[in-house]
Amino acid sequence: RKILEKNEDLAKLNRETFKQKNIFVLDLLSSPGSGKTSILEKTLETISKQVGIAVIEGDVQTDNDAQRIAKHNVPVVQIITMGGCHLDAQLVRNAMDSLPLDEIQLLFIENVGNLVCPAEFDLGEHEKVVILSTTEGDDKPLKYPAAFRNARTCILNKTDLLPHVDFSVEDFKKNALKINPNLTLFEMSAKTGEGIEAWTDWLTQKIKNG
Amino acid sequence: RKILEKNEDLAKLNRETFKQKNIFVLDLLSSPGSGKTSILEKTLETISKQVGIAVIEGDVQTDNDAQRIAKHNVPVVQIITMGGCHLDAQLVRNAMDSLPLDEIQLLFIENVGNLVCPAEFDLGEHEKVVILSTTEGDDKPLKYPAAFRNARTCILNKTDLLPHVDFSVEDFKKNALKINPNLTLFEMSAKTGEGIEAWTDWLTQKIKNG
Ligand SMILES: Nc1nc2c(ncn2[C@@H]2O[C@H](COP(=O)(O)OP(=O)(O)OP(=O)(O)O)[C@@H](O)[C@H]2O)c(=O)[nH]1
Ligand SMILES: Nc1nc2c(ncn2[C@@H]2O[C@H](COP(=O)(O)OP(=O)(O)OP(=O)(O)O)[C@@H](O)[C@H]2O)c(=O)[nH]1
Ligand SMILES: [Mg+2]
Ligand SMILES: [Mg+2]
Ligand SMILES: [Zn+2]
Ligand SMILES: [Zn+2]
Repeated sequence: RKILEKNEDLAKLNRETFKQKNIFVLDLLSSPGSGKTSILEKTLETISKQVGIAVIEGDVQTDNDAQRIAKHNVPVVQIITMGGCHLDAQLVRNAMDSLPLDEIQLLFIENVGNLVCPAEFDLGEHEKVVILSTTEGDDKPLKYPAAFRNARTCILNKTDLLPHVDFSVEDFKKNALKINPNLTLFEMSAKTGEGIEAWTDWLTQKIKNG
Repeated sequence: RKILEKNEDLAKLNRETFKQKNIFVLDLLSSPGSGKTSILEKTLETISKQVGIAVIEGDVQTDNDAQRIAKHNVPVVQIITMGGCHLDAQLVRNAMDSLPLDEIQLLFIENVGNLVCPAEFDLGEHEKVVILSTTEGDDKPLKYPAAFRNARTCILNKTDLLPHVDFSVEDFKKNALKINPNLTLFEMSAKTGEGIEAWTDWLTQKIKNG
């Protein structure tokens, strides 16, 4: 429990910094390959001209994701955990040192692909966003509840694949809201762009409200 | 490190029991929703009449997967980790107590859906099998290397979705064999049954060789 307490203290520090600099911060959680980076790329294509955005990438190995983000000309830092299964507030605090915080209004933290441990670690974010893809099964909110319980927003991604998978959007919603009745739900396809606008509208609204 | 040492000792005990009872044991690893249970169901449909099979299921919450397996009339035990992100040798040893080990030739352990931590814990199995679905991306062996390095066999599942995703089977194979040149690779679709026969032939061969 000592680890979580120490993490809480650092998360508070991060949160104070974000508040002072007026930066809206989201921590993106999902299984490997649900589409975190693809959704970020689509988001940057849509609003990075109007909003100062930066990204902190977290991965076990490689800087593949940071390279994908860098192509969109926004500040990005890659954290490589060397086997660690989740980001923590210390790793994020270190990464913040390399970001031009005064120029940023929106910071995305893409966590390590893992639906279990990252849900337990506060990074100092405003909220966690859990992403599930239609190819993983509609039972996942019940089987991996912490990520859905500790998030405030949930994105169902890869809706373009619905015709080809046994996934019930209705059952998924029932299961997700059973675990966390306050979840804000978005449905989208990072591939076709469908549903991205509702998400980017929500983001710009959140930034405006501060 | 103490945790891994204690786990090693218990894994040895498990392995001795499996050797005495002449049971071939596989530990199935994957992200959430890659198709571990679906592949097991297809496998049971194909060979559970010729081979004595049992299943140990590992999940954070619910016994959904054990219920799916129980429909195929084979012995199954559900381990609920209550938030733990991986199975360990102790949990498996406890579960073994509820299985009719003398009637079993093949034991599957379906691990918690997580491509990071489960790769590090020896359960006493003969080998780990890592499952990746075509919907997760062909870069995953590089990004989550431990699961591919510590497995001997790798299944690419959901090949029926290949026409609808940006997944290169060639790049995937290159990436997987870069991390572990000794991997035995299978390609299949648990939905259509394509490729299942090569896998069940391999299983019956392994059981025969003891
Ligand atoms: N069909 C379809 N494929 C998608 C969609 N979004 C992402 N993908 C594909 O899904 C795979 C994984 O996408 P990524 O964006 O790398 O996923 P991620 O969550 O960032 O993965 P990690 O960071 O490695 O955990 C890639 O092959 C993408 O092309 C979508 O909306 N529809
Ligand atoms: N199209 C397609 N869907 C599949 C295939 N295999 C599994 N699925 C679907 O993928 C989803 C997840 O399958 P599961 O078998 O529950 O996956 P799992 O790895 O056991 O999931 P967890 O135990 O929860 O981590 C379900 O909706 C299945 O119907 C396949 O080969 N093709
Ligand atoms: Mg990514
Ligand atoms: Mg399963
Ligand atoms: Zn973890
Ligand atoms: Zn873990």
